[in-house]
Amino acid sequence: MFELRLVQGSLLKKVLESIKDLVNDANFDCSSTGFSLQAMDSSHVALVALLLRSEGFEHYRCDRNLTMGMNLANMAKMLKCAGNDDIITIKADDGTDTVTFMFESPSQDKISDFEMKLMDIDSEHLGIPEAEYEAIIRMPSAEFARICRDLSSIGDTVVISVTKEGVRFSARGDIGAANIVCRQNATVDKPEDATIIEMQEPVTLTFALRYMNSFTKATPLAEQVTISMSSDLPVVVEYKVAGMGYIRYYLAPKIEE
Amino acid sequence: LWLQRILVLYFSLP
Repeated sequence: MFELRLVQGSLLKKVLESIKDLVNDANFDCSSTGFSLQAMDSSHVALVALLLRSEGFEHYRCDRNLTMGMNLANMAKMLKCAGNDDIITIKADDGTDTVTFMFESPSQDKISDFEMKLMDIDSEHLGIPEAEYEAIIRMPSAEFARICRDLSSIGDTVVISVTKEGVRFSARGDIGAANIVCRQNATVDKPEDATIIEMQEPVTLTFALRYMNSFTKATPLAEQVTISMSSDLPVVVEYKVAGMGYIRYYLAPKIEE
Repeated sequence: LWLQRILVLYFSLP
């Protein structure tokens, strides 16, 4: 039997909104560690890794490891039926091919349950080694989303370049070119407004903006985003999930031939 | 010409 209960159900709604456009079907892995997912987009260019640790839930029971294959669009449809203040419980019994989502209003006067069919999904689980990154940028997530959105009206790709001057986001297209430079700014009133750049080596990498824009769907989850880059490695764009885990997006760079 | 690489060039399949 598997059961988890999350009082702040809106977190789960936001998590689904953050991954459903990138991935159609995915296996959720349930273990004593927590509720996790690793899935690639259909073109194998981007990967999303989600971890919600068991300690982060008000109740978490996982008698044995379980993989639940779900269609994310359908799961998002069901979670949309939960109110933002609702408590969400996810339940699956051993040997059944369904999962139940239960939503309780804060005052307990409305309780709904939605049952969804599970799927068998053949998924390739990639081994992602721990890496030391040459440059790590921490910045306000809304600022990063704004930059990706603005640059996608200029071009299809973004060049991200980290030097000791700061981080430069550049795009070029038929109508012209754009450069946005963010400098380190640690002297802000609120830590969530800070931009911190840790650089061992200067790095310049090029990425498809379509994917970056899709990653920024996670912006409502966290005030800050962390972008980790090394030459010729996929970038990691990470959003923390309220002290209980993270969503990490990996994106392969474009290489000039 | 820009070539879009895929993730399996960087990460291993089990």
